[in-house]
Amino acid sequence: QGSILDHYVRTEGAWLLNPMKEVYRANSDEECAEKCENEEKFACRAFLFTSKDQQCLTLTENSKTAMLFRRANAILYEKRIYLLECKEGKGMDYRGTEAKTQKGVRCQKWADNAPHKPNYTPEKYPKAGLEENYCRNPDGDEKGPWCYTTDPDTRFDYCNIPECEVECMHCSGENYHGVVATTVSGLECQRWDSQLPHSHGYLPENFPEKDLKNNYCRNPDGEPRPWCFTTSPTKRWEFCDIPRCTTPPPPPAPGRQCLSGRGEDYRGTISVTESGNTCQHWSSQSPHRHARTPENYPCRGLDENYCRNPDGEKRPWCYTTNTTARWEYCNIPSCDSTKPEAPAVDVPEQAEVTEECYQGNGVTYRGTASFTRSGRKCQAWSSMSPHRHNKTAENFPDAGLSQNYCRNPDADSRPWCYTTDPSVRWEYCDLKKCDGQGLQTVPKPPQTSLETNPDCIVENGVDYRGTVAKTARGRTCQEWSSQKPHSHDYFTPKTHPRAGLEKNYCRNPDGDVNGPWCYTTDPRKAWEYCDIPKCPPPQYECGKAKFRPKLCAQR
Amino acid sequence: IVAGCVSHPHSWPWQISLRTSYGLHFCGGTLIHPQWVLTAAHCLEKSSRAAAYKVYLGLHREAATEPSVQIRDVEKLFKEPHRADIALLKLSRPAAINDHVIPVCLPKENSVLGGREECYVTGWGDTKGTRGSGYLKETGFPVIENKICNRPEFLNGRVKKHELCAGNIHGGTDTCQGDSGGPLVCLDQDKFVQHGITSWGLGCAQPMKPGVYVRVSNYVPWIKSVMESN
Repeated sequence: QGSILDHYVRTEGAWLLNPMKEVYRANSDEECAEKCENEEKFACRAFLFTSKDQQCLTLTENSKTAMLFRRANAILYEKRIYLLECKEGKGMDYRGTEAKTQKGVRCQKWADNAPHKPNYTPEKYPKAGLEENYCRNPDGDEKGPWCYTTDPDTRFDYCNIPECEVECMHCSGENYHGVVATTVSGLECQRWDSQLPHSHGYLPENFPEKDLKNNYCRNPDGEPRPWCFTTSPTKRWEFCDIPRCTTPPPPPAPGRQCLSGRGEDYRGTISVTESGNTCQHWSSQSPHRHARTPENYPCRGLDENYCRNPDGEKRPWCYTTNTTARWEYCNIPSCDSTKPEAPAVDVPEQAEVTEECYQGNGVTYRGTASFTRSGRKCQAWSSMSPHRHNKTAENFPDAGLSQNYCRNPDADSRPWCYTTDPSVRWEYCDLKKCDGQGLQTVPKPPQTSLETNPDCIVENGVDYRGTVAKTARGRTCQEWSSQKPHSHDYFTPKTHPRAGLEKNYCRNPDGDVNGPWCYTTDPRKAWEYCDIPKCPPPQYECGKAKFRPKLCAQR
Repeated sequence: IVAGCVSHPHSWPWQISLRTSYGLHFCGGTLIHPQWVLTAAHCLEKSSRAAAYKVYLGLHREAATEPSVQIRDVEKLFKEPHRADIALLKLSRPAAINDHVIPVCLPKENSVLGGREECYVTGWGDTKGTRGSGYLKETGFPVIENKICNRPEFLNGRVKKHELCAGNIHGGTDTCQGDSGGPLVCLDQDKFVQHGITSWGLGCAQPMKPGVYVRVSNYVPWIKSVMESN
C-alpha cells in the first residue's frame, strides 16, 4: 500500500515563505501529510514539518513558485503531482502551471466571469484544481487540459501539455515513467531496489531523479531506450520494448552554433575533429560500428556528420572516418571567448596549507573543507544538482564560492554548503572555529613512533620497552651491558642494538615465545622470565585516520 | 598513481607497502586487522614462500625513512581458492596500532556501491611522469557500474561481476603498475571502507579505460573465514 509520504518529495533543511498557510501541531510527518491531504482552505501543494517543535505548516506554494530558504531542522514535503508539468492520459490529474492555450492565448482565471462566464468554477468543482488560470481538465475532455481564454472571441481552447511518457516514450525514453516491466525477449525485470539475481549499482535512493520504481523499465544511463536488469540469472540486463509516442516530442531547447557548457545543445555544422580527421556520418556504420545513431537518439540532433554531444561527454565529438581513430573531440568556438569551456584534464596540485578553522562567522573562510558535519560531501556552488539554488559566484561574487568548498555567502552563523545528498539540501560544515590562531596547517605527525606500550606486552613482547626489572619470581634483573654475576656475550646492547636492551629492564631480544626475560643478579639463577601483563586488544576505529586526507579528486 | 596528488602524510594509515625481502616496493596492500593484510593475488606470483615478502607499515615516503615505519615478516599467504585476484597475508606479529597505522573498514558482505560514491585510490606505483613519485599519492574518481564499463567502447565485456571499475571516462588519472594490491576506499559517512583492490587495467589513465578492482564485498565471507581459522 505504501506510505502517504510516497506522494511527496522530501527535502531536509528547506523552508518556504508562504502567505497562504495553515499551522497545525503534528506528531509526525505522516500526520502532517494527512492535514495537507484534507486541507479545505486551499489546494495544499506542500507542507513543512519541524520535528523539534512538532509544527506542521500546510502550504499552497511549492518550490516551483516560491523561493526556498535554508532552515535547520525543517523538512519540506512537496506533493509530486504539483511538481509535474506533464499530463498522464487525458490530464484530469494535471496540476501544472501552464496558463496559455496551444495558440499562445493567455487563459482566463477559473474564478473570473469575464470575458467568459464559466460553467466550471472552483466552487462547483473544488477537487478539480481550478486555481488561477492554469490549464485543467475538470470535465474529462478527451483532448486533455483546456482553459477559458482571455480572447473574447474564443471561449475556450486546449493547452499544449506534454505527455508524461507513461504509455509511450519520446527520444530515448529518458523521461519514460510507465509501468512496463518485461524485456524485449519477455523476461521479467528485476526490482531496482533488489540485488538479486543481479547485483548492481543503480540504487533508487542514489538516483532519485531517475524514478527507479519497482521493476519498471527505465533509462537512467543514456542507453538508446529503457531497459532493466532481468530476473533471469543468465541475462544481466536487456532492453524493453516501449512504443514511441505518436505525438511530437517536447520542443528542444534552441540549439547553439557555439560551445556553451558541455555543448549538448550544439547544433552547428563543424564536422572535423581537433586533430583534423573528418567526422563519420552518425547514420553510417563504417568505418566504425556504433550505437549512437539518429534512430537511437532521435532528439540529439545527430544530423549528417556534425560534431555533437549526445551522451554527456565533455564536449562535442564524432566518430572519425579514420579507421585508426574511433572517435575524437571537436574544437568548437566558445560562446564566451573569454572563458575557456574545456579545461585541460590537469588540475593543479592542492596547496599543502589548509584552513582548518574559521574566524568569526566564517564569512571570510576561504579554505578547502568540503564535507559537512554529518560527513556528506558538498555540492559545487556552480552546480544546480541535486539542489537548485541562487548562491552562485555570479550572485555572490565576493563570497569565494569556488568548487564545492564550505562558505558562508549569506552571513549565517558559520560556513555551510549544499550537500550532494538529494535528501539533505544543506548542512553546516565540519569545521571548527579558530581560537584566535588564524590559519592552521595540517598537523605534522609526531616524530616519535608510538609503537611501544610501556605497561604491557603484545604477543611475545618483542616490542616491550617498559621498565619492569624484576623476574616473575622476584629476582632483580642484571644490567644487559654487565657481565656480572652472569657472563654473556650474545645479548648485549651492541649485538642487538634494536632490541631495547637498556639498563636491567626485562626484554625479549631472541623472540622467546614465553615473553620478556632477563639475566638475574642471583648467581644461582642465570636468567628468568618476567611477569608482564598482556596488553588489551588495540582500541581503534577502522577507516578513521588521525590525519585528515586531502581527498584530492580529479573528476 | 597517475596525476592525483601527494597525500597528506599518514592520512591513509591502512596503506601498506609490500616489499621483497630486500625491501624493494612492488605492490600495495591494506591493513584490515592488526595482523592481517589484504592484497592482490597477482602480487604474490614472484614466490609462494611467505619469507620472500616483507610488509612495511606507517610510511609516507617510499624510502621508508620515517621513524613511524613498522616492518613485519609475513607468516602465511592465503590466495583466494577460485583464483580471484585477492589474497590475505598474515603478519608474523601484529602491527602496533597508532596514529600512523590504523586498519581500514571492510564493507558489508555483498554490499554494492550505488554509483555516486566518492572513492579514492592510493599507492607508490608508477606516476607516468606526473608529480609526486616516491611519496604516497592519492586520487579520487567515481565507481562506474559494470554495465557501462562493459560497453564496447570501454572494457568490452572484460569486467567480471566480482570486479568493479572506477575512473574518469576521459582518463588522465588512474592507478598504475606498483599500485596493485592497494586499496580503493570510499567514504561512508565519516569512515573509509575498502571496496576495491587494485587489480588490472588497459594501460594507465587512458580515456575510456577505467581501472579494474576486485570487488571486496564479494569476498568478505572468505576473508572472515580465513582470519578466524588462522
